[in-house]
Amino acid sequence: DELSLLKKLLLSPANV
Amino acid sequence: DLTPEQQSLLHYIMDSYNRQCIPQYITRKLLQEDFSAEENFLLLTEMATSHVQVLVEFTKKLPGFQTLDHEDQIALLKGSAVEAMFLRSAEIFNRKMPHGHTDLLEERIRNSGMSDDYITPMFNFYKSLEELKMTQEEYSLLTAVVILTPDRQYIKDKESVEKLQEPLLEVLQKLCQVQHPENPQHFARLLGRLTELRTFNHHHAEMLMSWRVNDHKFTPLLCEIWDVQ
Repeated sequence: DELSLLKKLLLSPANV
Repeated sequence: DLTPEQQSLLHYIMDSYNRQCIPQYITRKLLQEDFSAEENFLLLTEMATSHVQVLVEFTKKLPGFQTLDHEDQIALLKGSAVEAMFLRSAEIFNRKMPHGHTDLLEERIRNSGMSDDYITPMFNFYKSLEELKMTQEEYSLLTAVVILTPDRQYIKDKESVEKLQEPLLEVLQKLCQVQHPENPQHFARLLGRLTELRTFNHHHAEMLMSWRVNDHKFTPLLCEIWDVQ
């Protein structure tokens, strides 16, 4: 299944 | 006193917690949008969505979180989101927001279609935290402790989560002794509030159902983190 939104947020680089 | 390692852990958590905040353009809407139940619902769900993004960014930076299994990371976020958001909202009401905005935000929550059965306990909880006179350090550490709670549903490697939570609890306990010497029960009372947060978590799904005025939709991110269809 396509990456869940949470997974996308978790995998994205930490933003300030 | 706190050891040098504990001092740096505390500063790191505080700094990461304070860096994340809901963007100005959303909080500005608090003052501008009109006061219909529909507008209030949309504005509050927009704020909650931004709140979740803030929470994820804070969580990603928690010491050791990135070493956990990905599925456990998701399970921790989903299991703690409601509780962490209640804590953050309590801080916003009790400490952060300029006085005028607090009244506006409360006004909007009370006129957004949510049932009083949920609104009254929510504001009582915020008040109970205000009475504890929690410091910013305590809010940030308690939020980190809530997120790294090992006994959430679907967590496979509870032990690893417990190892990440323990040092935070130790710092929080010492901090309470240092910041509230007149109240040796302060740490225990903080932990007592975690039990209350669990109760909100258990009733959250019903609250959301009562909140869905005219079958409005929640945003995709809220649906995912709150497990709403």
